[in-house]
Amino acid sequence: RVRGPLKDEL
Amino acid sequence: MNLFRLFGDLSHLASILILLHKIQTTRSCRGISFKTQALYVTVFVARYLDLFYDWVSLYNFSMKVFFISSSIYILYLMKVRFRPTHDPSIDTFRAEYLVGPCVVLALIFNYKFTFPEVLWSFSIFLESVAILPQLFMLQRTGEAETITTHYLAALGAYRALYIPNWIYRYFSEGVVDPIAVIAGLVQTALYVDFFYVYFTKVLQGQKFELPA
Repeated sequence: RVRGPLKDEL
Repeated sequence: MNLFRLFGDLSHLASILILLHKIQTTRSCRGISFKTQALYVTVFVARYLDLFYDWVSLYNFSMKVFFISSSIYILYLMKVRFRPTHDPSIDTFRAEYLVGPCVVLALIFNYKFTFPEVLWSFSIFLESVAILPQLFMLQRTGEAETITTHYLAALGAYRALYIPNWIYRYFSEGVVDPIAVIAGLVQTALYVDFFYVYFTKVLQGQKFELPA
């Protein structure tokens, strides 16, 4: 699992 | 992109169009919290400035441009164009009590201690509570125009739809964003009370009125 910001979300 | 997120974003888009429609047709911003709207501008500017240096997709880019520009336009409508219809005396929630703690939280909880990342975290935390001045105003006046409740319902639906989107992405892509998820759960929880009245009254054709 990758933890981190989902920068493709708005 | 999954359907939850797509419909969430469309719901967000719809909420802003409903709000613009309400202000334009009634030529009034009565019942709308200026503080909440100003907080949304802060949220969008803080989070979406990456549109100048990070390309994701045309969809992502256009949405960001729309959210920043429409939120600023709404402030203009409230502060300039329909200024006399805005009554600051009922918009009394202290917004600084929201901004301050969000700055502190962002400094503690972020994915990297860099300016853009702290700013990103800050925008996530601030978005989760930005609706409070609006809900507080609703609570204070005890009633709302039906169109205003549709605006809030669309905004709440957008947040609610992001939750199944995260669950879906966790299983299908193996990615998880704990900061966004926790802030998102808090944000959605804030709407529970509102949704209860919205479903039991407004959607049954009654006026949005809170029990005295």
